[in-house]
Amino acid sequence: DKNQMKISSFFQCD
Amino acid sequence: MFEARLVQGSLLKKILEATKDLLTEATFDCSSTGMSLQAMDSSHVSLVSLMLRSDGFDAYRCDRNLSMGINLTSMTKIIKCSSNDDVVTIKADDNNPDTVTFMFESPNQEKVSDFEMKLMDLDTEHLGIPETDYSVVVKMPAQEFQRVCRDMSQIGESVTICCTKDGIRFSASGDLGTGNIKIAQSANVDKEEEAVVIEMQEAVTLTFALRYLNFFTRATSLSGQVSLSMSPEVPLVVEYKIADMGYMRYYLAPKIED
Repeated sequence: DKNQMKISSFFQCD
Repeated sequence: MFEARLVQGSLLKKILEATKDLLTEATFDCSSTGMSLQAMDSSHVSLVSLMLRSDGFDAYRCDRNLSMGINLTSMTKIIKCSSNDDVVTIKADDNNPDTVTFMFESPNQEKVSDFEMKLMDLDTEHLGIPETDYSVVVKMPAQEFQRVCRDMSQIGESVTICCTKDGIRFSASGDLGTGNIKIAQSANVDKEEEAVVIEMQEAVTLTFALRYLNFFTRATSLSGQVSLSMSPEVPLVVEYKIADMGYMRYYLAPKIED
């Protein structure tokens, strides 16, 4: 789904 | 040495039920603070965050920090061997770091079982979740939220959630038509669990995949209430409190409007 954003684009790796 | 005893052992069944559609394996991090888990689903669209504080256990000992890589399907098979009224103890021994033991004791102590499960080497990323002041926090009965998600998924794959001070509106559209469910803030309620409470700084409208919201509602048995926290263009947080112990939180990335 091209409209679905990824959670990893909001939260950075520790 | 790690040992955590939970008189309300059925809680573990509920927690596993609440993760089963999203995760197949995860790392449980154990420390003196408690047991926690953080993992993304395989598509990296949502994130599950579980916290069980040490003071919520009936006995808790964690001599050093421990990360247990767990196959959740295997753990579910083992936990299903417990009865709902069993006391469950989770044990890990420093001398045997590749396994974890689950012990189930019947309330009258006449039946005691132990199951040793192999741990996995998991290379999991840990994401830092920033403290956020959300524009809207809605608290509503967890069963009501489950019903709304189920009903909306009859209509479409996505739901648009629009929250104003008057209430929260869920909208979906699809081949058969459209549907809207509007829930107003409770005027007055006798029972806190039945209340719909909206704390709002600014109105927010966001769209989410119902597939994931329906997965989240597997946690409904954990809590009478659910809270939905939203701000423009950031992930939704769906939180089920686990009484006196912690929480099960789900983060879901929004969908971009066409």
